[in-house]
Amino acid sequence: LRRALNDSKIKWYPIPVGLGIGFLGFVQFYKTQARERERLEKESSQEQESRPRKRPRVRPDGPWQVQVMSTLPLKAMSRLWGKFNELTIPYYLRVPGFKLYSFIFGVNLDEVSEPDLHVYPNLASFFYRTLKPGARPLDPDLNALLSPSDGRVLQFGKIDGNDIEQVKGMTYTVDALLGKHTPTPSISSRKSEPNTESTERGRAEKEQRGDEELVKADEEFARVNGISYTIPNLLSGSSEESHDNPKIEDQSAVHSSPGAVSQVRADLALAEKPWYAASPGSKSSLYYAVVYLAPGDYHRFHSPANWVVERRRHFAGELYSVSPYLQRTLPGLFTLNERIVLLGRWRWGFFSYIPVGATNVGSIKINFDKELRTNSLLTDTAADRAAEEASARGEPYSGFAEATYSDASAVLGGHALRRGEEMGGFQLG
Amino acid sequence: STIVLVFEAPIADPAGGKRGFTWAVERGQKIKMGQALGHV
Repeated sequence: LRRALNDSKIKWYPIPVGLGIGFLGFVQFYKTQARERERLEKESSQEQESRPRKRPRVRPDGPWQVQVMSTLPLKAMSRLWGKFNELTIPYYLRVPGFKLYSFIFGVNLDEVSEPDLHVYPNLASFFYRTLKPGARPLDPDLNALLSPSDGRVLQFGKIDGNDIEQVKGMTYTVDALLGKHTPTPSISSRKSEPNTESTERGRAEKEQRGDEELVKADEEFARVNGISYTIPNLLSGSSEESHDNPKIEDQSAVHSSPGAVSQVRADLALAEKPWYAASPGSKSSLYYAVVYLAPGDYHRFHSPANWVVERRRHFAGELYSVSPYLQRTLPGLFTLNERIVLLGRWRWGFFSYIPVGATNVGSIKINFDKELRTNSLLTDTAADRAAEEASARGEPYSGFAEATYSDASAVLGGHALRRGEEMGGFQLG
Repeated sequence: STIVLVFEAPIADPAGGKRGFTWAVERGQKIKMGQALGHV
């Protein structure tokens, strides 16, 4: 044995790198599985001790790729990706770097408002670039519903009942997408003329505050766009306490007068009826459209019509990729991902606008909502806390944090958006 | 990333001579911000 050890010749061979990476990936996968199994066992034992449950982690079904994805820490990866893309790129690497990115993802640099690419310190700021004025002319027909962004139309159609029609494996219910308790008044009063009484009151209040032009501008906006005043006693200014509704109390961004709060509560109560089914005999229906933004597309989004956004619901979900492939293979993907549901009304009744985040573009920015933070640890902990409090109260967790918008003139009952106006955008990570 | 629009719009009523919402796009079509998705 000693001779064999001493005399035999040792020859070194290189191990293929791919094999090494594969092995590390397998070890990581095995560790994640074991940790997940341990956590679930611990969680079930804790449940026995009837400790209030954390926000339930949704486990989507789907092919093995989806199963693998559902074990990955997607939000953490997204935040890491965002941090990586905020690293400053050396000055002389910026132009070749952004040109390479543009070549790979098909970005049209002629449209970018800033001709000197050195101005963009990192990929995150280049990703959130603006376009030259006039690069996106609006369709001249004022009755047209505009595309909110660059991208590809993945699906569109009419909504019958609660289910959005089954298109290539993609089904989701409207309740799951928008959240239950969506206000019906905005539908029921779709044809009503603006009730002058509440306008009078609004004007009186505003005049007290001496802001005549603002009132006139908002009234003109509502009149020209045929947007009815759906929350009539928004202006009631009733003396009811605005904080006795725990759900609203939790919301970080409630910009409303006490009267609005009482009305929101009334809305919630009214909304017990399913809102999505237009009342029998009405001459309108619900429609939907899905626009997918590819990595090279212009990632700021705009208002597709003149409308008033009344409230927003922030679902702090997961961040699966929303590529067309995963949209086809993971049913109900949009009900899982982090998204902002903006609810409001336009001239024809109910209107909602839902930007949905993804792993690489997890941050959704709404220009007129300063308090909104998406894809942040704060959001997750707030959602977990809300879930625990809801289960402690014995209520089901609604799954979203809600806030309402009001206008300074107190005439529209929400934030007015004009067609083509920039509303916000998606940011890396 | 993706943007979903869910909205209410009138149904065409040929008898009453009222226009309804009609789509102006195809599935899978590339589109630019500001182009029409549909018309009422």
